Amino acid sequence: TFSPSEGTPHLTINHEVAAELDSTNAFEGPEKLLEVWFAPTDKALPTGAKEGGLKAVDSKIWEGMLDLVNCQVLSIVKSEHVDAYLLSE
Amino acid sequence: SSMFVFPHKLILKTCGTTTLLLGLRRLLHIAAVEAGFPFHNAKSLEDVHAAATPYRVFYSRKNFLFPDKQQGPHRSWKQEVTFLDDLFEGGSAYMVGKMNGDHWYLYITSPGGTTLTPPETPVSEKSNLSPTRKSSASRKIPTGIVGVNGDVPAEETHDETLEILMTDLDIENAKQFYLSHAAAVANEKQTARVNEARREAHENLDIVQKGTDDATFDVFGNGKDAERVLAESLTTEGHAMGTVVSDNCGLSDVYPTSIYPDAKIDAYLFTPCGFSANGVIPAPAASPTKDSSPDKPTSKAAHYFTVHVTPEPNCSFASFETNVPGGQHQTRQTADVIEHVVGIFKPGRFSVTLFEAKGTMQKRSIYDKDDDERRAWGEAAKQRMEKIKGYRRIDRIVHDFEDYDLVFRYYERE
Repeated sequence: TFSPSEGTPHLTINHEVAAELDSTNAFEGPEKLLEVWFAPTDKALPTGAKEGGLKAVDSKIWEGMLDLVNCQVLSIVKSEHVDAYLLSE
Repeated sequence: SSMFVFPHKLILKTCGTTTLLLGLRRLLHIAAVEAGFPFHNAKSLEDVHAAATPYRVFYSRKNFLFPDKQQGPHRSWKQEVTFLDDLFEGGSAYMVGKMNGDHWYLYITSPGGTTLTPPETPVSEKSNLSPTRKSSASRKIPTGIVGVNGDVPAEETHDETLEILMTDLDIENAKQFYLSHAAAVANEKQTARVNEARREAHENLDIVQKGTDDATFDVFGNGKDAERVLAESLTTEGHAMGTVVSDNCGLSDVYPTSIYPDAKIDAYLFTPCGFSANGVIPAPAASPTKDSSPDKPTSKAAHYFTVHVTPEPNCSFASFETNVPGGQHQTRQTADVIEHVVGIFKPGRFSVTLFEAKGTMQKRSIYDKDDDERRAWGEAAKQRMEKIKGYRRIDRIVHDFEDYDLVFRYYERE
């Protein structure tokens, strides 16, 4: 058997957004997928990049970008190597 | 929709009528201003147009079901490509698959690309330029210009992305992605997580309503009021139900905790239907190789998967995407993962795109095999992809990019 270790990701729920969602008018399943790389790996960040790179950016800052996309943050799983945002829509 | 933020890259996958590309300029600006990535299209970070220079960019999607209802540049592939071409230099656009079928689109820029225009004018020279020379073209963002600190460790360059796009979902099977069905399942099985969450929240609410403020502090530690407690009990529902669905439909078993003890799935069931889930999969301890010593550090890489489901019969669709390497960490082959996922949704047809950085095969966990064995392993894995249980493989299209191999496969139910 295994037990979670210190590396277990941590979940945070955005209750304010999660309460109001209604998918009644959803009609389009296929998604758009964008990947933007700023370095070939997380071990090879370019000179000048802050420690942690994009992960150092506060989630509130990303929310501003997501407003332009028409998405809101439902919850976030934060881990050492990647932060996973579950979004509305 | 989902977003994954790594130190060196960001992945944004959005559903419905979202305007994903409209957030791209802001994303590049944030990368420059907030994360400190180099920029070459402005004099200073004070310039609102300052945008970090990406190493490379991918944009892809399946053909939309209702393109006329899309917004911004998303009404057609042509408009999307125009938008991206206006922003980046050296991009290439592709359509993969049957034009009169379930084709797939890809836009990709080339790292250190051969089609790059000369570097931007140095800042010191730019200050002497007249405003008229700052044309829109000068705002274009070259890609692939990255000053890397040191060499890229070979073991870290493993890069593989699997995407399964499924349409025409089995109607009966799709019912499990409706709230009414999930609630019934939760009640029938006395699903612990939902009931515990509800019970705990309501018990706490009782305490608050009785005016025992001290108890409130005991429970929450920050003195939340009754309304907030109630809201919490309600808004946890989507996540709690998402967990029920995730466990019940078999999604939680794609990367089981018996192999990935630190895996975390964040799932949400929409009202009245629809489902989204993100999984973060910290790598398990690497198995020892014949050359390794007990003191050798194990791999710390983390991977992800993401699932989105639209179950309504008129537009049913499900997607699954992951960068967990197939066949690595002693886990199942890619074909086994596909079979598992397809078994969850039972689509009438689906496409699979597998993006692999060149040389990925050499970096798989079959580390102690020689070249012949590795080739045989790769050939066997390829053959397995041809035979997904219950489906007939219709198309197989291979694209050989500069540093990636893309294999597109399309299947229909037998």
